[in-house]
Amino acid sequence: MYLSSLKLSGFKSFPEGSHLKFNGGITVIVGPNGCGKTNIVDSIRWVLGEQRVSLLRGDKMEEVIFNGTVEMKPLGMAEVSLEFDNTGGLLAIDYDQVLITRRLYRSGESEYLLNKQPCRLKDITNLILNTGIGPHAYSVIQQNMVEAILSEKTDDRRFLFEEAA
Amino acid sequence: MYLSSLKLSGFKSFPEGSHLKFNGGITVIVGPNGCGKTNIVDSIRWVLGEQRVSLLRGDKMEEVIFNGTVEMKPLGMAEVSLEFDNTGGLLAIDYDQVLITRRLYRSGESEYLLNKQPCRLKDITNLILNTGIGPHAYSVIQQNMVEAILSEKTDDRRFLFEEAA
Amino acid sequence: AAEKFLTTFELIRQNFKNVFKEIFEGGEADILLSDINDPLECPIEISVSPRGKKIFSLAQLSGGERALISITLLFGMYFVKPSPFCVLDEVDAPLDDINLQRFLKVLKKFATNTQFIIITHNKLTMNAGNTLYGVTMERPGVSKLVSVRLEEISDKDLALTRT
Amino acid sequence: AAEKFLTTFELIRQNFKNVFKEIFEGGEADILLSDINDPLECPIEISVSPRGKKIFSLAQLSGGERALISITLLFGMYFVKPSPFCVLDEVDAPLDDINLQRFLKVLKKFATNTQFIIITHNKLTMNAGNTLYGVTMERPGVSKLVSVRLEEISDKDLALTRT
Ligand SMILES: Nc1ncnc2c1ncn2[C@@H]1O[C@H](COP(=O)(O)OP(=O)(O)OP(=O)(O)O)[C@@H](O)[C@H]1O
Ligand SMILES: Nc1ncnc2c1ncn2[C@@H]1O[C@H](COP(=O)(O)OP(=O)(O)OP(=O)(O)O)[C@@H](O)[C@H]1O
Ligand SMILES: [Mg+2]
Ligand SMILES: [Mg+2]
Repeated sequence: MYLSSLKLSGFKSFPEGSHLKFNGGITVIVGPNGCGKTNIVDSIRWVLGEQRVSLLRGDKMEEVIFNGTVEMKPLGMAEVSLEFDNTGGLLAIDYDQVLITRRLYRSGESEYLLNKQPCRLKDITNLILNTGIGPHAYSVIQQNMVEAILSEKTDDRRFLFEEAA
Repeated sequence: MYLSSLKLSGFKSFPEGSHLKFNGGITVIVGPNGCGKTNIVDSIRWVLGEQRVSLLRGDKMEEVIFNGTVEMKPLGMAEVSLEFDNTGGLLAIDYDQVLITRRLYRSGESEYLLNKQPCRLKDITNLILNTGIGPHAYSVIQQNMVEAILSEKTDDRRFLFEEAA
Repeated sequence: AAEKFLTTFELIRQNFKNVFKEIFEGGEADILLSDINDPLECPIEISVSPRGKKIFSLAQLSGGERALISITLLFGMYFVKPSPFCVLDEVDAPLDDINLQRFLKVLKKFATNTQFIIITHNKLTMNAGNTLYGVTMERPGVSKLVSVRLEEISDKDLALTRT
Repeated sequence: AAEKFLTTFELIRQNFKNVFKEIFEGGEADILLSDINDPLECPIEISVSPRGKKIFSLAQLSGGERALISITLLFGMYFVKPSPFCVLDEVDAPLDDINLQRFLKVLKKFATNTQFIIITHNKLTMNAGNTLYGVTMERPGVSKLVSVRLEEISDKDLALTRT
C-alpha cells in the first residue's frame, strides 16, 4: 500500500494541473522559500478530509482555492486527487488502484469522489478509518510541530495521544 | 561603544569560567545541538537585568545556576560579567571600560556590581536606560521569535512595539 | 475507554523509548501519566535526559534537542498505528549535521515498511531520497513542479533544472 | 503617551518599509494601527505581499517568508532605538540560500554601525563573520569554548578544532 500519485488543480499556489508521481521509497521535495512545498503537504491533509482550517493555515476553507496573483485572476474551484496502490488490500474496497478526489467551489459547495464516482465525505473517512491513513499529526508532520508537541498546554499533547489511540 | 568581553561562571552549562572576547564586527558562534550557544545568549539577557524567567527558558530564576551532570555536582552560584568599551561615552559613567556583573546564589540572594563595586540592579538599569542597550526582543533576538512576532495574539505584538517606544 | 487509552499509551511509551535509543544513542526517556487514576484527563508528562546530562524540565533543552525529542515521540505514536506513508515538512531544520545523520539512518531503516515524503532545504536529506521533486515559482505566485537529478544539486539548492 | 507612541510607530513603519525593500527586492509591506483613534490599545496589523503575489493574510505565507518578515520588522524596530549590539540566535534556520544571501548582505551593511553576535549552523553565515567561536561539550553537560579558524570548517560543522 503506498501513495502512487497526487494531482493538484486550483489548490493554493497550483492554479494549473500539477502531477506528482511517487514510488514506495523516500521522496524528497525541495525548492526556495514560498514556492509551494508546504502547500503540497496541505493538499494531502485536505484530500484526506482535514476539516480544521487552522491546520491548513487559513481562516476559512475557501482560502485553499487559488486566489490569483498580480498577473492571474482567482479561480473558482480547488481540486486534489490522491491515488493509492491498493494491491495489498489494506483499503476495504475491491480495486487495486484507489483514487480519492475532493473539490471545493467558491460557493462553498464541496464534492467528493471515490474512483471518479461521487460519494460523501463520510464514505472516504470510513474507507480510511483504522488503516492509519488520515491527516493525523503523527503521519503528516507539520513545519512547526515541535512547539505544539512539547507545548506546556498539556491539552494539545493529550489530543495528539488520542489521535493515535 | 561595543561589547568587548563576556565571562560566564556557574551559568547554565558553563560551570567553570568561560571567556569570550568580541571585536566590534560580526562574531559568529557555532557548535552542535545542545552544546550551550543559546545559553550564551541567555547570559547576555540575564546580566543586562532580564527578570522574566520564561524568556530565560526556566520556571524559577534559580534554574540559571549550573545544576550538575552525572559526573559533576551542582554549583551554588551563577555569575556573568559583561564588559563594554565605552570610549564613545554612550554610558553616562566616567570610565572607558564598563564592567557589569550579576550574581545569583541558590539561597535566592542576588548581587550586582558595576566595575567590581557592589550596586543595586536599579543602578545598572538606569545606566543603560535610553542607550538602547537591554534585553529587548529586537536587540537580543531569540531562536523562536518568528511565531511570537507574527502571533495572532496581538497583545504580544503590541508589547514588542512598546519596548521600542 | 480508559482501558483502551492505557493500552495505547503503554504501546506509545515502548515505541518512544525504542526510537529514542536509536536516535539519541544513549540517555534516558520516558512518558508518564501524572495521575494513573485519571488516565483520560490528567496531564501527560515527558521526561528526557540526553546521555550524561541532568535535565529538570524540557524547557532547559536546546532547540535542536527539543526538535529531536518531538520527532522521536511522533515516530513512537506512528508505529502504534502506522500509516502506509508519512509526510515530514522540514523537521530537519534545527538539527546539526551529526543529529541529522542519526535521524536519516533511522528514517532509512523505517523506510523499508513506510513510504516517506520529505520536504527539506538540506543537502544531506536530499541525498537520502530515491525520488527528488523540485518546486519552483518562475511566474510569481504560481508553483511549478520539476523533477530533479541529484547531480544537478550544487551548493545552490535553487539550481533546479528540468530533466 | 499616545503622541509618543504614534511618533515611534511612524518611525518603525518607515524603517520596516526600508528594510523590507532591501531584503525582499520588490513587493509591498506595511504596518497599520487598526483604529487610529485608539492608538494605545488597538491591534497592530502587518500586511505584506512579496513581489507579484496577492496575499490575504500572513498565515498564507510560507515558513521562510514569515521568518524573513519577522526579522525585517525586528530590524525596523531596532533602527528606531538602536542598541550598539544585536544578538541573533539561529534566525537564518528557515531561509533558503538565496534569501540567506540577501539577509547577509543587509546584515553586513548594518554591521558598519552595529556589532552583531550571530548563532548559526549555516556555512554561509559563518563565512560572513570576522570572529568565529566554537562551543563544544566534550564532557556531557559541560560547555567549552574554542576559537575556530574558518578554513577548518569543513562540511561537518562539528569539526571544530582549537587554535
Ligand atoms: N489560496 C492561495 N492562492 C494562491 N497562492 C497561495 C494561496 N495560499 C497560499 N498561496 C501561496 O503559497 C505561498 C506559500 O507556499 P508554501 O507555504 O508552500 O511555501 P514553502 O515552499 O513551504 O516555503 P518554505 O520553504 O519557506 O517553507 C505563499 O507565498 C502564497 O503566495
Ligand atoms: N542550569 C543548568 N545547568 C546545567 N546545564 C544546563 C542548565 N540549563 C541548561 N543546561 C544545558 O544546556 C543545554 C542546552 O544548551 P543550549 O540551549 O545553549 O544549546 P544550543 O547550543 O543553543 O543548541 P541548539 O543548536 O540545538 O539550539 C541543555 O542540554 C542542558 O543540558
Ligand atoms: Mg514550508
Ligand atoms: Mg539554541
